[in-house]
Amino acid sequence: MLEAKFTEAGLFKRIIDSFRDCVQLINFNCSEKGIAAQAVDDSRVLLVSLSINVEAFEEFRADRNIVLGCDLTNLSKILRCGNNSDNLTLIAEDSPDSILILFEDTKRDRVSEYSLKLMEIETDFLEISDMKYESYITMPSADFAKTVRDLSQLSDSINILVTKDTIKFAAEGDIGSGSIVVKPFTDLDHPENSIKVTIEKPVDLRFGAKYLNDIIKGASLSDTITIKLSEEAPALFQFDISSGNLQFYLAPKFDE
Amino acid sequence: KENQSTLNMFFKVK
Repeated sequence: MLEAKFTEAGLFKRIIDSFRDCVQLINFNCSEKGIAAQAVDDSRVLLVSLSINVEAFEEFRADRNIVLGCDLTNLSKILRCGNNSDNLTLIAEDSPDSILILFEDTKRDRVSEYSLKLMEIETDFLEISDMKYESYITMPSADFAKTVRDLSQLSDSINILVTKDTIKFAAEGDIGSGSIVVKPFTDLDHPENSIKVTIEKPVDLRFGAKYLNDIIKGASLSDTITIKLSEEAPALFQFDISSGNLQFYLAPKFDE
Repeated sequence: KENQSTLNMFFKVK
């Protein structure tokens, strides 16, 4: 049996909202470690990998491995029925064909209960071996989101160029071109505003703006984003939650 | 001309 209780429904809602536009169907794998999920978008360019560790829950119990196959459009319909401040509990039997979603407003003694039908989702699983990256960036997620939104107006590709002391985002299109250059700095009073760059080798990569616009939806989960880049390999964009993270792996574009 | 790569080119499918 699975019983997973979030102190605030808002957290689970924000997690689901962060990737429901790029993947439709997903298997949530529940185990004694928590809840994990992986899905690839239809074009097989963007991979979403979620892990919510046991510590992120107020209460967590999974007696055995349980798979919850969900249509995210339907799941988010139900999640919208609860208030962000409600307690949210997911309850499922060992081999469930539906999941119970319970919202509790503890102040008003109000309980609402929904049941969502589950699906059998057959997907292949991409094995991501420990990747070696050449550049690491940590920066405010809101800054990254604005950069992506601004540059996507110019082109359907965005370049990320990292050198020792500079990160340059650039786009070039029919109407013109644009670039945003940021440099590492440390904000001691507000560490989340700091920009950190670690490089072993400079990288220059190009990504589809459409996919970067999917990724920045994760900015509501975390004040910071960590980006790991390697020449000629998928980049990793990571948002940390209280205990766990949401990762996006994005395949780059190449010049022919 | 630019080409979009896919994840299958980099990761093993299980």
